[in-house]
Amino acid sequence: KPISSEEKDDVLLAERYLRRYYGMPAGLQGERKTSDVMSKKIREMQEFFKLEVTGKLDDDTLEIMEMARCGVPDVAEYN
Amino acid sequence: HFPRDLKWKTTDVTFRILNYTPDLKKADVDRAVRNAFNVWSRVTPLKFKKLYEGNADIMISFGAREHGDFNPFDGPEGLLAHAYPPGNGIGGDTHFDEDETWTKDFHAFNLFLVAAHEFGHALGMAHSSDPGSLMYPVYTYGKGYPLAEDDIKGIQSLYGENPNHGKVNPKPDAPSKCDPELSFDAVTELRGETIIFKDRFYWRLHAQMPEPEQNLIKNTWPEIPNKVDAAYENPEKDFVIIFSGIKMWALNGYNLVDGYPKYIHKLGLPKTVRKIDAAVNIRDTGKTLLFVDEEYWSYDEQTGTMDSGYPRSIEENFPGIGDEVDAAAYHYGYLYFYHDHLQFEYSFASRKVMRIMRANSILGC
Repeated sequence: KPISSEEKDDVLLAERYLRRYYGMPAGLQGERKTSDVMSKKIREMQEFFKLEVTGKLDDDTLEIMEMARCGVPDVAEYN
Repeated sequence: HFPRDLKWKTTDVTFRILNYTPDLKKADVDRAVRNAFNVWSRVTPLKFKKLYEGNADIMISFGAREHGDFNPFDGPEGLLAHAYPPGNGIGGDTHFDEDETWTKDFHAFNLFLVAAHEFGHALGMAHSSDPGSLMYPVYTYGKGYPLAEDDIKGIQSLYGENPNHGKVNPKPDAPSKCDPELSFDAVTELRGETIIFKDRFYWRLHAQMPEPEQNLIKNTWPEIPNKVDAAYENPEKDFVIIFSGIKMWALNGYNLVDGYPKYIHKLGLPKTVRKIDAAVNIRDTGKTLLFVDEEYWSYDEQTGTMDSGYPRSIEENFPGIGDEVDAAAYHYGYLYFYHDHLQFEYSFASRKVMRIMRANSILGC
C-alpha cells in the first residue's frame, strides 16, 4: 500500500537525522539493505535516548528526532 | 568522551569571538560566552583567556547554512550549534546557527546554555544519554548552575578538580529506577498511563511500552516547577491536577489548562497548608484525598468543596501505613501508598494493608 506523504516526510526526516548523527551511509544501497541499515541505526538512536528499542519509526522516536539539538553526532569517530 | 579521550594539553585555553549575532547586544554575547566558560572552570583547573586577534584554541562564530566547515546548519530550529573536540586547526572551534533566535532568557534559544554545552565538546566531552545532564544532545531550558553530576565526573576525569574552588552544587543525576532506596514525589494516572514524578524527572508507564520512559519535567511542561509534590487524575472530568508548593496546575491530556496555576487554598484548604504531600482520587466515591503531613482532607469533586469532619489522622484511618505518605494511587478498590522506598497496598473495603512492596516494583524492578 503506498505510504502517505506524511509518512514519507517522517522517513525523510529520519534519514537525514540518522545520516547526520548516527553515521548512516548516504546513497542508494538497494531497497532491502537500506531499510536494514536504517533499522539498525534507529535501534542505536533509541538505545541512546532510552526509548523502547524497536528499530521502527514510532511516535516517541520521531518526537526526539524533531527536537532542537546540538549538531555534534552521538556516535561518530573523530580523527 | 570522544574516542581517544581528546583533551587540551594545557590548562590555559584561549578563545576568540570572531563575530556577533544581531539578536543580542555585544555585551550580552560576551557575558554569555564568559559565563559558559566559567561553568567548566569552576570544576576544573582550566583557565580561559580571551584573545582579540590571531588564532585561539576555541574560535567562536555565528553562521548560517554552509558556513565554512562543510558541516552546514539547517535554518531555524533543528540544529542549533556544533563544536569540534580539542585539536589543532578547527579543533575546539564552536559554531552557532545564526538562523536561530538567540536570547539571554527562557525564550528559545538561550545562548549561555547552548554555549556551555558546546564548550563541553570543545573541551573533550561527547554527548551524554542522561536527560538531566548539560551534555544531553537535546536543548532544554533550565535555571541555575547547569552541570549535573554526570557532566562533572566527565570533565574531571579529563582535567581533574579545581584546586581553588569549593564544592559546587551540581544537578543530581537522573534517578535510577531500580535503586532499592528509590522514593517517589508523586504518582498519578493520565488517560490510562501512569506518571511518576521524582526530582526534576518523571517516568511514564504505558501498557504498550515494555520499559518506563524517563523525561525531564521541564521538557514536557516548561511552566511546571522542577519539583512536584503531589498529583491526581479526575477521570470523569478528564484532568490531572499537579501540586507544587501552594500552587496547582491542571492538565488535559498532556496540555496545560488555561487559567492555572491556582492557589491550593481555592480548594478550601486552610492557609496554614503550604504543601500537599500526596493526592488521590477515589473513582468509586468521587472524593479526592489530600495528604498533608500526618493528616488528610477529603475534597468532593462534584460540589467542589471540602468535606466536613476533616482533617483526619492518617495513622488512625489507614492503619498500617505509618503517619505520612509521599504519593498515592487508586486501582480497583485498592489504595497504593508510597512512603520512602516502600509501597503499601491498602484495601479500601477491608480497611487494612494487604501487601507491602518496594516502591519501585511499579517500575518493573
